[in-house]
Amino acid sequence: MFEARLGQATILKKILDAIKDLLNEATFDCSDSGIQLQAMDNSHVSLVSLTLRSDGFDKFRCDRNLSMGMNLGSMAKILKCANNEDNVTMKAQDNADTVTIMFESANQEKVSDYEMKLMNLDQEHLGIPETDFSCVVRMPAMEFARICRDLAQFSESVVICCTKEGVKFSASGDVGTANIKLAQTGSVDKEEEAVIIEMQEPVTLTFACRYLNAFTKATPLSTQVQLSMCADVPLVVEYAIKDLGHIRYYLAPKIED
Amino acid sequence: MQRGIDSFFKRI
Repeated sequence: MFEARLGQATILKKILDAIKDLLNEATFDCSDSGIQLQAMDNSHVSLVSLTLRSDGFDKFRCDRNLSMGMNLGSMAKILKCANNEDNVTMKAQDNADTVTIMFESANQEKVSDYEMKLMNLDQEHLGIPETDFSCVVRMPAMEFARICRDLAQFSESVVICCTKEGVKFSASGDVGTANIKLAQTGSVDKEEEAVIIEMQEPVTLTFACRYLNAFTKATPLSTQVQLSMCADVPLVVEYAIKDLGHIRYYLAPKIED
Repeated sequence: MQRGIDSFFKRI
Protein backbone atom coordinates (compact mmCIF):
# COMPACT_ATOMS: atom_id res chain seq x y z
CA MET A 1 0.00 0.00 0.00
CA PHE A 2 1.23 3.46 -0.95
CA GLU A 3 -0.36 6.64 0.35
CA ALA A 4 1.05 10.16 0.30
CA ARG A 5 -0.84 13.25 1.36
CA LEU A 6 0.05 16.91 0.94
CA GLY A 7 -1.77 19.80 2.61
CA GLN A 8 -1.91 21.89 -0.53
CA ALA A 9 -2.43 20.76 -4.11
CA THR A 10 -0.63 23.88 -5.31
CA ILE A 11 2.78 22.33 -4.47
CA LEU A 12 2.07 19.31 -6.68
CA LYS A 13 0.79 21.59 -9.46
CA LYS A 14 4.00 23.62 -9.32
CA ILE A 15 6.15 20.47 -9.35
CA LEU A 16 4.32 19.16 -12.40
CA ASP A 17 4.63 22.53 -14.16
CA ALA A 18 8.38 22.35 -13.48
CA ILE A 19 8.84 19.04 -15.31
CA LYS A 20 6.09 18.64 -17.89
CA ASP A 21 7.74 20.79 -20.58
CA LEU A 22 10.81 18.54 -20.52
CA LEU A 23 9.21 15.16 -19.92
CA ASN A 24 6.15 13.51 -21.48
CA GLU A 25 6.16 10.70 -18.98
CA ALA A 26 8.20 9.72 -15.96
CA THR A 27 8.50 7.06 -13.30
CA PHE A 28 7.85 8.07 -9.69
CA ASP A 29 9.88 5.71 -7.52
CA CYS A 30 8.29 5.45 -4.08
CA SER A 31 9.98 4.02 -1.00
CA ASP A 32 9.70 4.64 2.74
CA SER A 33 12.18 7.53 2.36
CA GLY A 34 9.92 9.36 -0.10
CA ILE A 35 9.41 9.84 -3.82
CA GLN A 36 12.22 10.06 -6.39
CA LEU A 37 12.04 10.78 -10.08
CA GLN A 38 14.92 10.75 -12.51
CA ALA A 39 14.43 11.18 -16.23
CA MET A 40 16.17 12.57 -19.29
CA ASP A 41 14.32 14.83 -21.70
CA ASN A 42 13.48 13.36 -25.11
CA SER A 43 16.68 14.69 -26.69
CA HIS A 44 18.88 13.31 -23.87
CA VAL A 45 20.48 16.74 -23.36
CA SER A 46 19.18 17.35 -19.84
CA LEU A 47 18.23 15.28 -16.83
CA VAL A 48 15.56 16.03 -14.24
CA SER A 49 15.98 14.71 -10.71
CA LEU A 50 13.19 15.25 -8.19
CA THR A 51 13.38 14.29 -4.53
CA LEU A 52 10.39 14.55 -2.18
CA ARG A 53 11.19 13.38 1.35
CA SER A 54 8.58 11.31 3.20
CA ASP A 55 8.85 13.57 6.27
CA GLY A 56 7.71 16.52 4.16
CA PHE A 57 4.29 14.95 3.55
CA ASP A 58 1.34 15.33 5.93
CA LYS A 59 0.96 11.58 5.72
CA PHE A 60 3.26 9.09 4.03
CA ARG A 61 3.04 5.33 3.89
CA CYS A 62 4.90 3.04 1.52
CA ASP A 63 4.92 -0.62 2.55
CA ARG A 64 6.77 -1.87 -0.52
CA ASN A 65 8.94 -0.05 -3.03
CA LEU A 66 6.78 0.97 -5.94
CA SER A 67 7.60 2.42 -9.38
CA MET A 68 4.72 4.32 -10.90
CA GLY A 69 5.11 5.26 -14.56
CA MET A 70 2.89 8.23 -15.26
CA ASN A 71 1.88 10.17 -18.33
CA LEU A 72 2.51 13.74 -17.18
CA GLY A 73 -0.06 15.19 -19.58
CA SER A 74 -2.72 12.99 -17.96
CA MET A 75 -1.51 13.99 -14.51
CA ALA A 76 -1.70 17.67 -15.49
CA LYS A 77 -5.34 17.20 -16.56
CA ILE A 78 -6.15 15.71 -13.17
CA LEU A 79 -4.31 18.39 -11.21
CA LYS A 80 -6.19 21.07 -13.13
CA CYS A 81 -9.29 19.76 -11.33
CA ALA A 82 -7.87 20.67 -7.91
CA ASN A 83 -8.15 23.96 -6.11
CA ASN A 84 -4.80 25.25 -4.89
CA GLU A 85 -5.70 24.94 -1.23
CA ASP A 86 -7.22 21.44 -1.51
CA ASN A 87 -5.56 18.55 0.27
CA VAL A 88 -4.18 16.04 -2.20
CA THR A 89 -3.67 12.32 -1.57
CA MET A 90 -2.05 9.81 -3.94
CA LYS A 91 -2.86 6.17 -3.31
CA ALA A 92 -1.90 2.89 -4.95
CA GLN A 93 -2.09 -0.75 -4.00
CA ASP A 94 1.05 -2.90 -4.24
CA ASN A 95 1.56 -4.04 -7.85
CA ALA A 96 -1.37 -1.92 -8.98
CA ASP A 97 -1.72 -0.68 -12.54
CA THR A 98 -3.56 2.46 -11.47
CA VAL A 99 -3.01 5.31 -9.02
CA THR A 100 -5.81 7.24 -7.34
CA ILE A 101 -5.43 10.97 -6.81
CA MET A 102 -7.91 12.45 -4.35
CA PHE A 103 -8.65 16.10 -3.61
CA GLU A 104 -10.45 17.31 -0.50
CA SER A 105 -11.56 20.88 0.06
CA ALA A 106 -10.38 22.54 3.27
CA ASN A 107 -13.83 22.19 4.84
CA GLN A 108 -14.05 18.54 3.62
CA GLU A 109 -17.35 19.28 1.89
CA LYS A 110 -16.06 18.45 -1.56
CA VAL A 111 -14.13 15.27 -2.19
CA SER A 112 -13.10 14.20 -5.70
CA ASP A 113 -11.03 11.26 -6.82
CA TYR A 114 -9.40 10.43 -10.12
CA GLU A 115 -8.02 7.06 -11.08
CA MET A 116 -5.18 7.17 -13.57
CA LYS A 117 -3.67 4.30 -15.51
CA LEU A 118 -0.02 3.66 -14.80
CA MET A 119 2.50 2.94 -17.56
CA ASN A 120 5.37 0.53 -17.76
CA LEU A 121 8.24 2.80 -18.64
CA ASP A 122 11.56 1.26 -19.44
CA GLN A 123 13.61 4.14 -18.13
CA GLU A 124 17.35 4.12 -17.74
CA HIS A 125 18.82 5.32 -14.49
CA LEU A 126 22.04 7.28 -14.54
CA GLY A 127 24.51 7.31 -11.69
CA ILE A 128 25.43 10.89 -10.89
CA PRO A 129 28.89 11.17 -9.32
CA GLU A 130 29.68 13.65 -6.55
CA THR A 131 31.43 16.67 -8.06
CA ASP A 132 33.60 19.34 -6.44
CA PHE A 133 32.23 22.28 -8.34
CA SER A 134 34.49 25.19 -9.31
CA CYS A 135 31.71 27.72 -8.81
CA VAL A 136 28.40 27.66 -6.97
CA VAL A 137 26.12 30.66 -7.48
CA ARG A 138 23.00 31.30 -5.43
CA MET A 139 20.71 34.00 -6.74
CA PRO A 140 17.05 34.99 -6.78
CA ALA A 141 15.11 32.47 -8.90
CA MET A 142 13.07 35.23 -10.55
CA GLU A 143 16.23 37.07 -11.58
CA PHE A 144 17.62 33.92 -13.18
CA ALA A 145 14.34 33.38 -15.05
CA ARG A 146 14.40 36.97 -16.26
CA ILE A 147 17.99 36.68 -17.51
CA CYS A 148 17.30 33.41 -19.37
CA ARG A 149 14.18 34.88 -20.97
CA ASP A 150 15.94 38.09 -22.00
CA LEU A 151 19.05 36.44 -23.44
CA ALA A 152 17.08 33.85 -25.41
CA GLN A 153 16.05 36.70 -27.73
CA PHE A 154 19.62 37.11 -28.93
CA SER A 155 21.00 33.62 -29.31
CA GLU A 156 20.31 29.94 -28.91
CA SER A 157 23.21 29.78 -26.46
CA VAL A 158 24.17 31.59 -23.32
CA VAL A 159 27.71 31.80 -21.97
CA ILE A 160 27.98 31.80 -18.18
CA CYS A 161 31.25 33.15 -16.85
CA CYS A 162 31.80 33.04 -13.11
CA THR A 163 34.64 34.72 -11.24
CA LYS A 164 34.92 35.77 -7.61
CA GLU A 165 33.72 39.27 -8.56
CA GLY A 166 30.47 38.05 -10.00
CA VAL A 167 28.69 36.07 -12.64
CA LYS A 168 28.22 37.19 -16.24
CA PHE A 169 25.60 35.85 -18.66
CA SER A 170 26.24 36.61 -22.35
CA ALA A 171 24.50 35.91 -25.63
CA SER A 172 25.66 36.86 -29.10
CA GLY A 173 23.76 36.68 -32.37
CA ASP A 174 22.54 38.56 -35.44
CA VAL A 175 21.24 41.49 -33.38
CA GLY A 176 24.51 41.93 -31.53
CA THR A 177 25.75 41.04 -28.09
CA ALA A 178 24.04 41.06 -24.71
CA ASN A 179 25.87 40.91 -21.39
CA ILE A 180 24.28 40.78 -17.95
CA LYS A 181 26.60 40.98 -14.97
CA LEU A 182 25.57 40.27 -11.42
CA ALA A 183 27.90 41.17 -8.61
CA GLN A 184 27.93 39.30 -5.34
CA THR A 185 25.68 41.24 -2.98
CA GLY A 186 27.24 42.92 0.05
CA SER A 187 24.60 43.06 2.73
CA VAL A 188 20.95 42.47 1.92
CA ASP A 189 17.91 42.86 4.12
CA LYS A 190 16.26 39.82 2.66
CA GLU A 191 18.15 36.56 2.24
CA GLU A 192 16.09 35.67 -0.84
CA GLU A 193 17.45 38.72 -2.69
CA ALA A 194 21.10 37.78 -2.20
CA VAL A 195 23.57 36.81 -4.91
CA ILE A 196 26.22 34.60 -3.33
CA ILE A 197 29.20 33.12 -5.15
CA GLU A 198 31.42 30.38 -3.82
CA MET A 199 34.37 30.07 -6.18
CA GLN A 200 37.30 27.66 -6.16
CA GLU A 201 38.39 28.67 -9.67
CA PRO A 202 36.81 30.73 -12.44
CA VAL A 203 34.73 28.87 -14.99
CA THR A 204 33.20 29.71 -18.37
CA LEU A 205 30.63 27.39 -19.94
CA THR A 206 28.10 27.57 -22.78
CA PHE A 207 24.55 26.23 -22.53
CA ALA A 208 21.45 26.03 -24.71
CA CYS A 209 18.94 28.75 -23.77
CA ARG A 210 15.87 26.63 -24.43
CA TYR A 211 16.78 24.17 -21.68
CA LEU A 212 17.64 26.90 -19.18
CA ASN A 213 14.26 28.47 -19.93
CA ALA A 214 12.55 25.11 -19.42
CA PHE A 215 14.25 24.79 -16.00
CA THR A 216 12.94 28.20 -14.94
CA LYS A 217 9.41 26.73 -14.99
CA ALA A 218 10.38 25.68 -11.43
CA THR A 219 10.66 29.33 -10.33
CA PRO A 220 7.33 29.34 -8.40
CA LEU A 221 8.73 26.58 -6.15
CA SER A 222 11.59 28.59 -4.67
CA THR A 223 12.80 32.13 -4.06
CA GLN A 224 16.42 31.17 -4.76
CA VAL A 225 18.11 29.02 -7.38
CA GLN A 226 21.55 27.45 -7.14
CA LEU A 227 23.81 27.04 -10.18
CA SER A 228 26.75 24.65 -9.77
CA MET A 229 29.41 24.69 -12.47
CA CYS A 230 32.65 22.97 -13.30
CA ALA A 231 34.60 22.78 -16.57
CA ASP A 232 33.41 20.04 -18.93
CA VAL A 233 30.68 18.68 -16.65
CA PRO A 234 26.94 19.31 -16.66
CA LEU A 235 25.53 22.43 -15.04
CA VAL A 236 23.29 21.71 -12.03
CA VAL A 237 20.34 24.06 -11.56
CA GLU A 238 18.71 23.39 -8.21
CA TYR A 239 15.46 24.67 -6.75
CA ALA A 240 14.70 23.78 -3.13
CA ILE A 241 11.10 22.83 -2.34
CA LYS A 242 10.59 24.14 1.17
CA ASP A 243 10.31 21.42 3.84
CA LEU A 244 9.79 18.77 1.14
CA GLY A 245 12.85 18.29 -1.05
CA HIS A 246 14.33 19.68 -4.24
CA ILE A 247 14.32 19.55 -8.01
CA ARG A 248 17.64 19.44 -9.83
CA TYR A 249 18.20 19.87 -13.53
CA TYR A 250 21.44 18.71 -15.15
CA LEU A 251 22.38 20.27 -18.48
CA ALA A 252 25.23 19.13 -20.71
CA PRO A 253 27.43 22.03 -21.81
CA LYS A 254 27.85 22.96 -25.45
CA ILE A 255 31.32 22.50 -26.86
CA GLU A 256 32.99 24.16 -29.82
CA ASP A 257 32.30 22.44 -33.14
CA MET B 1 27.97 21.31 -30.54
CA GLN B 2 25.54 19.93 -27.99
CA ARG B 3 26.69 16.90 -26.03
CA GLY B 4 24.20 14.41 -24.65
CA ILE B 5 23.74 14.26 -20.89
CA ASP B 6 24.11 10.46 -20.95
CA SER B 7 27.71 10.84 -22.13
CA PHE B 8 28.58 12.29 -18.69
CA PHE B 9 26.87 9.79 -16.41
CA LYS B 10 27.07 6.02 -16.23
CA ARG B 11 23.98 3.88 -16.66
CA ILE B 12 23.11 1.93 -13.54
